[in-house]
Amino acid sequence: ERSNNNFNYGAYHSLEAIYHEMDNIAGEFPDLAHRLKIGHSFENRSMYVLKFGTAEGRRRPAVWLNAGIHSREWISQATAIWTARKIVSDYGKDPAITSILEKMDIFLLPVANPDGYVYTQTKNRLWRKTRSLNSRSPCIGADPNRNWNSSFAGAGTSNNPCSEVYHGPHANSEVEVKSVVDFIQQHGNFKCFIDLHSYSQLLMYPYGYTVNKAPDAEELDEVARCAAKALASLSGTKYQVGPICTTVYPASGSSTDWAYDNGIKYAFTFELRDTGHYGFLLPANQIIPTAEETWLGLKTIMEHVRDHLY
Amino acid sequence: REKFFGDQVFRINVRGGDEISKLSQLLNSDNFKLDVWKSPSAFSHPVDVLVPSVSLQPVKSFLKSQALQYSVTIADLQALLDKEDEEMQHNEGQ
Repeated sequence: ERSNNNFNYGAYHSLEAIYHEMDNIAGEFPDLAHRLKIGHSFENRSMYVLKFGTAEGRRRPAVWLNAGIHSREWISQATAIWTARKIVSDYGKDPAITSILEKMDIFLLPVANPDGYVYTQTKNRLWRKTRSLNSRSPCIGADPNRNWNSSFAGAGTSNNPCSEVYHGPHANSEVEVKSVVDFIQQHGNFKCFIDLHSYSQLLMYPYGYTVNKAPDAEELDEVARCAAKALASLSGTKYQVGPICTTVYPASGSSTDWAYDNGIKYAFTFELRDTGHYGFLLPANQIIPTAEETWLGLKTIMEHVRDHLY
Repeated sequence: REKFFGDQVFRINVRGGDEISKLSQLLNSDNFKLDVWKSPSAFSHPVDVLVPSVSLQPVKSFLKSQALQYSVTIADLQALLDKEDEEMQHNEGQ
């Protein structure tokens, strides 16, 4: 079964299929990849990450790759599982990823919002939020990218449970968010956090909650520009680069801002391909081209982190 | 499963704060049950909005009255969803 490898990376998959493939990858490369359960969703679905690492040691410098936090952005989850296969395939062959993994571990969470993802496949393709219940409203779910403890309930969020940017009753109220927060805080040595979204072709860095420049904005801008250039080198896909707040709009309580404010200097958000014709419904035949170009951007960032560990 | 028969996605071009402000009136109104796919942004990027079929006419009228340029980027959302679904099922079968 493992040698056949029937998983089609150029197609969208169910949660079960993604988790199965994560297990396959870990099984095929036991010295490099491990599937870890980091928590569960509101509806009690497991949350799995793949940890890629070449050496024992629980506190090696690490990178967190986050995907699928907004469930309807399917290209994010699809890019993530492709990236997982890419990492294990290229280790030992590509000098860049080989040297990155010699120095750091990579943690990849392909489906940060499992309940939302299942809901998009069974009930409503355009669902964005979690599926948690609100005690004072018939509306369901909070925006998991407004629920982090970073200027929680600030600009760009809503206290209306029916809003697509409802921040939730309190920071980390969404168990999916709390699972990631707890893991990262317990680990204590993450140096890089990258969140994959769609769509707009943007590569952004903190802050989302204020127009004030982050202390490391200049360096982050330079890294992001190099990453965007690398990404564009494959198919010419142009990304705009800048801080979240002034590139798009104010967005408080976001994962990237939380990561930065908690000592993870290299914090970025990708908004993946926008062809102008499909929105969130990017056709499956664009998965592999999107993932391939995104990988170049991710590698550029990780190489910089490798060379600038702090 | 929720269906989106007749629903369309508009890409609305906004140039500057004045047009963003006009568009925000529309987006903030509950009357048309709009789903914002890409929000108004600092760089006057286009705004993508899912418009339910029942709201197509009034939204078009509003945009015209405010001289806001737009194009229909997805004319048949349900057709796109059906195609996506078909591809997934085909892949699962294979």
